Amino acid sequence: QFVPPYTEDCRTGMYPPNGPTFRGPVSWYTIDLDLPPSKRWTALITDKKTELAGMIQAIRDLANAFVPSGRLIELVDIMLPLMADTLPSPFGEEIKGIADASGVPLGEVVLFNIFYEVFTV
Amino acid sequence: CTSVVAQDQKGNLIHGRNLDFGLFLGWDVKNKSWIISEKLKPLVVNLDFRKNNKTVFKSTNFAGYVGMLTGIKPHVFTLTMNERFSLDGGYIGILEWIMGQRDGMWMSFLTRSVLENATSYKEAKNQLALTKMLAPAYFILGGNQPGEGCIITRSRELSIDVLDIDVKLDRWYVLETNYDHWKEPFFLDDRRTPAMKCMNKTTQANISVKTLYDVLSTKPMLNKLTTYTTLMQVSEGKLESFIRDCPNPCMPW
Repeated sequence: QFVPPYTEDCRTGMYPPNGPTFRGPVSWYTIDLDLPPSKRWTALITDKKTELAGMIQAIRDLANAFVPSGRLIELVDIMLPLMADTLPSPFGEEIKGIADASGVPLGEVVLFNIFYEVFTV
Repeated sequence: CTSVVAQDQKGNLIHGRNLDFGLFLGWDVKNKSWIISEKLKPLVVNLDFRKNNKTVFKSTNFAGYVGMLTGIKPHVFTLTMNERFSLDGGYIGILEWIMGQRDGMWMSFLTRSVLENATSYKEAKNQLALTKMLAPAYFILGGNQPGEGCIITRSRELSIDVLDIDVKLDRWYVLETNYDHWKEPFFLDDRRTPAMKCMNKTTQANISVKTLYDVLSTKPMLNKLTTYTTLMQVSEGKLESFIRDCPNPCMPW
């Protein structure tokens, strides 16, 4: 258990979650699908604005570590907003609503939402 | 990621998953943690998607991400997706999209649309297996009837394989990490073997939400990339999630 891959004996009695492997519970939010797409995420993003900005900054720092000139982030901020208009409804509008509510540049919110495909690179 | 759909002896389906993300995206030497994984943890939220004031589906998300990685259509089906690596990967899908070929779906928008619109396990399974995508993926789907649990291995264009729960073959659970189930996992990242060992040790007689959480709390299924654990019970329409930590010594992935 103390050499990689640190495979443990099968744990038991871990539920209800507690102790060092449990950082905390997860909050619930309602997403009202009757609202216009651009308004659906506003309440949640207003609550999580700081954490989202911190996450996006970490991705920016990572991109700038690869391309110190900052060109990669510039490219994201110029090109990816165009991508938002090509995304199927309601996703493009929802992403724009998140950018408005959080103050994060639209291109970076788009990047966050297509990260799965991008990350396969 | 580690996703499991298990069928107990009464025929109930239980679905659990660890969402691991942030590999190679920056390591914090001081705290022995992945930078992106740590930034994602405060963004984990449970969402109740409602229409006409009724729940359509529920999910565990990262705030700001409109697609779905983990969700439940209460009393109908449960769905998680795990990352699949392939040379014919998402970047090709993105290039096609930029060139104007837009007949494929972005992975997380497909899962969102299935959770929002599919009205049965069978319909969800068809949509996940047959829709052209921009990137490969594993879809792990649980239904609400005995035998309704499967792993759909997807390339961008095709459904490569579907592995169903089959109690007659003593396959009372299906388990997916990030490797095709008919191949050996990468030897430096074998989370499948220890996970199956713990599932088999649990036995079908004792599988429950609690014991599935035990399996997902055992290293290396629990590792430095694990941001959250979600447990779902389709028959009760219940989803619960927990933000995780992995105390040292702990595998980076």
